[in-house]
Amino acid sequence: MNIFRLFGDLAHLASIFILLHKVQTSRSCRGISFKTQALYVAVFMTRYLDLFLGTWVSFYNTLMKLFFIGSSCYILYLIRFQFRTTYDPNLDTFRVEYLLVPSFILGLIFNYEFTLTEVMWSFSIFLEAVAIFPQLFILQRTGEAEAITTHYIAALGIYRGLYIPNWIYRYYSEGSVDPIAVVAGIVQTGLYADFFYVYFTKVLQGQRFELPA
Amino acid sequence: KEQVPLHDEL
Repeated sequence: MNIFRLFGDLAHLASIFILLHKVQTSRSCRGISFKTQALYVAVFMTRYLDLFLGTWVSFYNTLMKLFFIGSSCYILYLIRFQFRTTYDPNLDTFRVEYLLVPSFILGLIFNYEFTLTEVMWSFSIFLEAVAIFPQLFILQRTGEAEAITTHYIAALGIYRGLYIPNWIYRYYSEGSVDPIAVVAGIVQTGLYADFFYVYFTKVLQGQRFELPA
Repeated sequence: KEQVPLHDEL
């Protein structure tokens, strides 16, 4: 554990709490992509298969995994049931098969061992890299977003961004490199570039999140 | 056989 990974994980936790706070206080999931949230459930379920296989990393690791699975399922429940009427499926139209199929094929090709758990792990890494697309697509379509929704996306982007110095640190301190995670992670972080540009120049200056026409 | 890295990150 190093400070980059710890703060990265904390940003990830924060993103979930921001999202829950947004939905609970506004009693609405307007502007939130059910598809992105469903993809995160798929990511956690396929990546954390080791929870059920007895691979023990640490108490922290297990606790966080259980939290990510539980909270992501709860968010799906909120969108699908509790605040169902505030969800607009006509805005959330990104075709998830364009993300699922290529991620699965990449998982079959690039993995550390051709076993179910390792292929699923790789699949989850590739899928997580692109799972934000339906959410960014809603942002693109509506051209604007509530500040709190942008804080949620920013926290996710910070989490991914901090994993990069974490890998650099681990390379020097442990000599370890995880090429699959690193390549997918760099791509994933890159996807937030445009978003962060608008976030820093507008939202953090107190203006509305509005995409240039 | 190639060593599978321990997936200790989240």
